[in-house]
Amino acid sequence: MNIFRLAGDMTHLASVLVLLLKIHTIKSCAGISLKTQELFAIVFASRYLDIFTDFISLYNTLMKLIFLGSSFSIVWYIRRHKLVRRSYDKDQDTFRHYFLLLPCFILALLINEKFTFKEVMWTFSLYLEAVAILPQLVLLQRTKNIDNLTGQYVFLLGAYRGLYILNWIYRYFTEPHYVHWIPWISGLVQTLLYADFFYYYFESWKNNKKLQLPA
Amino acid sequence: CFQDDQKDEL
Repeated sequence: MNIFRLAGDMTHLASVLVLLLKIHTIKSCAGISLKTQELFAIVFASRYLDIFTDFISLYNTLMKLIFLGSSFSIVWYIRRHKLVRRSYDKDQDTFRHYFLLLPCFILALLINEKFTFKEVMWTFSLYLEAVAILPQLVLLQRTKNIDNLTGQYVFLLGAYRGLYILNWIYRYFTEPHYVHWIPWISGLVQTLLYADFFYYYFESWKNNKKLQLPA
Repeated sequence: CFQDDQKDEL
C-alpha cells in the first residue's frame, strides 16, 4: 500500500460519507443523481464478488463492505425514505442509465483478461464505473444552485480517481510485472470526465463564488 | 499470477 493508494481510498471513503451525512442529517438528496448512485451500487456488487471467497486483508474486506453498504443504503434512502424521496428531483435526473449498462457488459465480454464469470463481472464493473458519473454531471449542469456538499462530493470522487492514477504510476515503477491496461484505460477515461467539473470547481473556489456549471 | 496483484485494489 502506497501513500497515493491510501489517500485515494480515503478520499473515496470521504466522498461517500459526505453524501450519506448530507442525506441523513438534512434529509435531502437535492442535486444528487439516483441514476449514478444505482450504477455505483451495481459497480460494487459486480466487482466485489470475491469478498467471501478471496481474503486479501482486513482493510480490503472492511472497505469493500463499507462501499457495498453505503452505496446500497444511499439508493435505499433516495428510493424509500419518506422525506428524502420527496427531495429527489426526478424530472432533472433524466439520463438513460440503462443505455450504459449493456455496452459496458458487451465490452466486458469482448475485452477482458480472462473469460470467466468473476473476471468478466470485474471488468464490467471497471467499464461501468468509468461512465457511472455521467448522470450526476448532467444533473449538476442542470442545477441552478449547486450546494456545497454536492460540489464537495463530486470533487472528492474526482480526487479519488486522480490519486488512483498516481498509485498506478507508482506501482508500475516499484512492482515487477505491474501492467494492467483495462483498469488503466477505463480509469483514465473516468478521470477525464471530471476534468471539466474540476475547472469550474477551482474557478468558483478561487473567486470565492458559488459553484455553477455552464449549461 | 499477473492478474491478482490488481485485485487488492478497491
